Amino acid sequence: MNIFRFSGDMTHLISILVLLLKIYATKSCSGISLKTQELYALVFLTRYLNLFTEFFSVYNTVMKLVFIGSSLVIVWYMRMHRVVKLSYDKELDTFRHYFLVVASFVLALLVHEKFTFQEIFWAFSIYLEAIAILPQLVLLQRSGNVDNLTGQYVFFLGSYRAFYILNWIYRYFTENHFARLISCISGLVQTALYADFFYYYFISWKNNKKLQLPA
Amino acid sequence: LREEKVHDEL
Repeated sequence: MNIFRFSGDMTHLISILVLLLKIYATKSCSGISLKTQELYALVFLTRYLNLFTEFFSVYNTVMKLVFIGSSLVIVWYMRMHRVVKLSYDKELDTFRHYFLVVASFVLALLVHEKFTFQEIFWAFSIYLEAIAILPQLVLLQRSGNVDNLTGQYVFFLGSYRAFYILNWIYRYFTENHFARLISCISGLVQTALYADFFYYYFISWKNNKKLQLPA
Repeated sequence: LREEKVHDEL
């Protein structure tokens, strides 16, 4: 464990707490893409298949349970909660995210570390996470103005993988055997997808204006 | 020996 990875995990945790705060405090999920939340639940469920077979540390296991649990709770809130589900932007959140799932699975069948059940699903979860934010970014552009908590949620979610990239660079120089090409390339793609959001987020912060994404 | 790959990251 290094400071970059720990910072990345904490930033990821903060993004989830901000999202839970927004939904719980405002009893609204307007501006949040249910499809992105469903994709993230799938990402965690397929990535942590080794949850009960490989033990690394209490921290590792606890964080996996937190990520799986929170993503399922958020999906439940947005689908089932009698008040929250009324504020879901159903007509705006129309990204066909099934294509993202199929594309990631096909790519995982082609590019993986080993052709084993766990490795295929691990690679699938890495590829899917890289593009899971697309429905959310599209929804933000369509819904025009972004409320603060939603903007902060996307900002922290985008930042965490950037910390992981620093972690991979650090591990590359400190651990001779470290080789994790799949994560590095997917992580770069994932962070790059947030680039324009970060730009508009920084502009709105600098000018102290509401975050506006161009349609 | 191919190093055993461990997914120790989240």
